[in-house]
Amino acid sequence: APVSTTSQAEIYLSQFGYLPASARNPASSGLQDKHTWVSAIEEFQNFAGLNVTGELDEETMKLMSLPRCGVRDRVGSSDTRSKR
Amino acid sequence: YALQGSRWRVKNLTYKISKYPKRLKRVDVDAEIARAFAVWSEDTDLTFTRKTSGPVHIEIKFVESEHGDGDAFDGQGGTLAHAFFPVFGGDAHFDDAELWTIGSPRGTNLFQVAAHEFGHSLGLSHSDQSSALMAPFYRGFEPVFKLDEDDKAAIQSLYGRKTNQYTPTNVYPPSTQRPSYTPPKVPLDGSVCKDSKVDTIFNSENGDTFAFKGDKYYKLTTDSVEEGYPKLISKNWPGLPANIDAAFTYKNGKTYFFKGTQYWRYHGSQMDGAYPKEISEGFTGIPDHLDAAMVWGGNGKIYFFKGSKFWRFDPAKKPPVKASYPKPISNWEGVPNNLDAALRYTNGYTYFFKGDKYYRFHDARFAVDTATPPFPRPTAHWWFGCK
Repeated sequence: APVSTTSQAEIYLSQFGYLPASARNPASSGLQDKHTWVSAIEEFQNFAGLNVTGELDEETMKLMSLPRCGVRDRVGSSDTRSKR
Repeated sequence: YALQGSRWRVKNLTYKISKYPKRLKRVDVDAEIARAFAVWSEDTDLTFTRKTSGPVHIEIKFVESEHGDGDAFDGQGGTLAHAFFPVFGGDAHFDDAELWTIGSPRGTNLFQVAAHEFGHSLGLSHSDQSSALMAPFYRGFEPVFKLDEDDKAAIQSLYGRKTNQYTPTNVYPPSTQRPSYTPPKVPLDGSVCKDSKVDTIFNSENGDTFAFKGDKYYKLTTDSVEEGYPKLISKNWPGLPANIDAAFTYKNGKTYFFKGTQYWRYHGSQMDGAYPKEISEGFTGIPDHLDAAMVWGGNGKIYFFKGSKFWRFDPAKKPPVKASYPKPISNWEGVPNNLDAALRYTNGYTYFFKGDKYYRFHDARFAVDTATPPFPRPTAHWWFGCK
């Protein structure tokens, strides 16, 4: 489903490692401080080769809607999914 | 490129497909998955061997929505697949809600997504190079696939450069350098060892490979010629004459045979209607007295070869042969004119046969493959198991 709202973008950014995993929980959405939110968008835009505006602009939302691989872009120690 | 931080300590890896997609033939999925793994063997000493049971390094599954790893798939579009890094087991899961396709701009190309996911299974993270295979976004069907330098640098940083000049052992025909290789039994009458020129080679619907020569045929299995061959063509394909010019099996499961001005259609061993018919009737735009024919894995279209020219036939198009055909066979870099046979083998590679030699074609480079020993290679040894 196309990413068309801020909360969907928040879930997307959390799913792929730009926001803390907790942001995937709808109950906690909107709890990001401004700085965390803007730098998450900037980091995604930078990784995806978009203009780094920090804004959730149309280009960015469109790219978030593309079919893609489900593995996080930002793989840190938090990526603890195990095989089983 | 980016590395996750783990890699396999061994380079000879095994895999199995424990759950197949619901819309594709297993034999086609096997071939595409083998091709996808072969992408990572090109520039390293990694080898990938398919097993059908027991413990393996990489397990592959086509599943939908929640499937037991806490990372549910989301239906068509969105997330297409995911894979685990070596430290987490290396498995690869594909969302079977997607329309997985082979050699087609429709749906989602299985080969491209699988090659990407196996990059994760080997320890690669996503790259921010949009041209790299390891970029996270699906770029749509690419008929001619080429691994980006970024991807090559990534995989070689984990597993080193290629030192053995042989291609991965999971590519048929088996290479004699494998210690456990036992030369297959020489065909009963041995004649094909003295004269290994074939009339045609094709795959049946269920993935068997047959070579025709005169009024006889040989059944080639994964590492040898089946015991008890050659047999008479007319025994297995009643009504089919000897000295066939060309043959292929199309995705409708039917096998088409061509000789002179006529063609026959079979479903398995049964003639599929009133045949023979005139080639001009059923394959408008295709000449008579063909040299070879095949269904090319790069796009699923049918290619006919005669003399120094080739034609592309697309049954879904009107007309099925564009006015721009025929084109010179020299477009297929390194492939000679006046072929005897052409085959897209179940390992996903394309092979051309002429006289007693054969050529393996690298679809991504669109040229005859470079390997050691180089191509052309003797057909007798590599396909019929002769000494």
